[in-house]
Amino acid sequence: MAEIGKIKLDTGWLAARSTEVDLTGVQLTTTQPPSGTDGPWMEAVVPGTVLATLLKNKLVPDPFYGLENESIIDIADSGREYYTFWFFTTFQCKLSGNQHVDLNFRGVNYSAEVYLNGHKKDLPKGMFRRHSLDVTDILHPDGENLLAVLVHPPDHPGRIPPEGGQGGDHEIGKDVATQYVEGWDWIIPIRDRNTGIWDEVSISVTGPVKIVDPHLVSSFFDNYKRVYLHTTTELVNRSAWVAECSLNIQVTTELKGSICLV
Amino acid sequence: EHLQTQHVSIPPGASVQYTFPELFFYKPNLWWPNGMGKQSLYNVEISIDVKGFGESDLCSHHFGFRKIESHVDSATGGRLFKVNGQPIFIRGGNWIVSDGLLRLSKKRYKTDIKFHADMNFNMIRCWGGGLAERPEFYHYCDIYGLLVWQEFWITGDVDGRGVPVSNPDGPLDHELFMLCARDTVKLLRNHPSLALWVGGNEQVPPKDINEALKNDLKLHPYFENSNGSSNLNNDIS
Repeated sequence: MAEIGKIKLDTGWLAARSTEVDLTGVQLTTTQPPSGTDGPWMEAVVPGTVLATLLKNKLVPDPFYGLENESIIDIADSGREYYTFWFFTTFQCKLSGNQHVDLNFRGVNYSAEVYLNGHKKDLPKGMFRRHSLDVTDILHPDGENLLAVLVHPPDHPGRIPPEGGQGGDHEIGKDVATQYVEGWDWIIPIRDRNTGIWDEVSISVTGPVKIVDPHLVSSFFDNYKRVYLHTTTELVNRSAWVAECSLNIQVTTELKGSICLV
Repeated sequence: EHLQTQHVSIPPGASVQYTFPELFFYKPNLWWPNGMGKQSLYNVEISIDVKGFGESDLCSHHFGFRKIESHVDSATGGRLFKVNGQPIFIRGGNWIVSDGLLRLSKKRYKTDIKFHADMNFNMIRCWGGGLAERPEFYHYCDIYGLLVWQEFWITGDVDGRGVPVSNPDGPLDHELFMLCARDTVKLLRNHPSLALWVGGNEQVPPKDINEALKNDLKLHPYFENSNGSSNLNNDIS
C-alpha cells in the first residue's frame, strides 16, 4: 500500500532534443525507454528550463558570464523545435485497493504532451497554471512506471531586434507567459524563452476522497481579541459509492522545540 | 478548542465545496511584517477519513492571523497600507526572477529573502514581467515578514504602448489568462505575506481582464463587517 501524501519527482530525469529522438512517446514509455545518458539523452534539470539542462551538460556556455549569451542560438533563429525537448523519468508506486494517484505539474512552459506507460495526456498551454492528472488506472501493477514529457516553447517566442530593447519585439506578450525572456534593460534575452518543466513535479496518493485547494481566511473583532478562522475546501470523491467521511481540522502553534500547543 | 471534526457524506464521483464552522480564537498571536512584531505562524492541518478505508488525504499549511488593508490616499496619490490596524511605512524592494534559467531553489529563496529582511525591508514587489512567485518564495516571506505585492503578467513595455502600439489588447487568449490567474490565486492565497494583487506593471490590463480580476479578487461579502474585515480574501469560488 503506497503511503498517503505527495512524493516529488525531482531526481533521475533525462532529456533529449525532440529532433534527435526518432521514437514516439508511446515507444519511449513501453518498449524502448532510454537506458541512460547515451545518444541524444543527457542528465536533466527538473524542475528547470531547457537551457539549465544544456548548461548542466556543458552544451552551452553560461549565459551570465561575459558575452557568452551571444554564442547561444536564439529560438528566433533556430526555430521552436530546436528548444522542444523530451524529458524522461521512471518512478515506483504500488497502490492497494481504493487508493488513487495524481501526477501533478505545478508549472510547465508552455505546453506539453505527457506519456505514461504508453498512455498519452495533453497539458494545455499556459505558463502559470497547475496540471493534475488522475493516473490511477494506467500505473503498472508491479510498481515501475515510465514517464515521458514532450515540452513545447511558447507559441510566440518573438525575435530580438538588433537594437534590443524592453521585451524585444513584444511578441511574447501574445502568450500567457513571463515577458522578460525577450530581454530587458536589466537582462539579456533568454534563448529558450524559459521553455521547460520549470516548477515542481509530484505524484500524490490518496484514498477515495481527496482534499483540493483549501482556503483559509481570518476575521477580526473587538480589536483583535475575538478572531475566527474560516476554512473552505473542495472535496472530490473518486469512488463509485457514497463516501461517509470524518473531516478534521487541527490548528497548532509551534512552541519552543517540538512541543505543540493544540 | 482548535480541533474540530465534521461528518460529511459525498456522493459517488462528486466534487463538493465544504466550509467548516468557523474556529474561534481568543487573542491569537498575530502575524506582523518585519520590524513591527513577531511573524507568528500556526500550522493548520486538514485531514479526511473515509469509513471503511481510513485516512484518505491530508494537507497542512502555515497560517498567520493578520489583517491587511490598503487604499490610494487622495492627498498624495500614494497607496497607504495598514497591518492589523496599524499604519506601516513601506520600505520595499523590486523582485524580478531569482535566476534567468529558473533554478529556483529553496536555499536561494531563503538567502535572498532573508537578505531583504536584514536590509530592514518590509515589502517585496514581484514585477509583472517576471513570475508569479512560487510557494517556496512566499514561505520565506511568511517567515521573515516580507509583505508581497504580486503583479500579474502585463507590462507597459509589451502591452499597449510604443509606436506602433504592441499588443493593445494584451495576450491573445483572455480566457487562458484568467484561468492562469485564478489557479495562481488558489496556489498562493493562504500565505500571510501576500498583501496585494496588482494587474500589471505600468499598465492596466485589457478592460475585460481587469474587470474579471477585480470581481474575482474583491472581498467576499460574508467577511465585510463593521470591525474591519478579514485578511486579504481572494474568494475565487
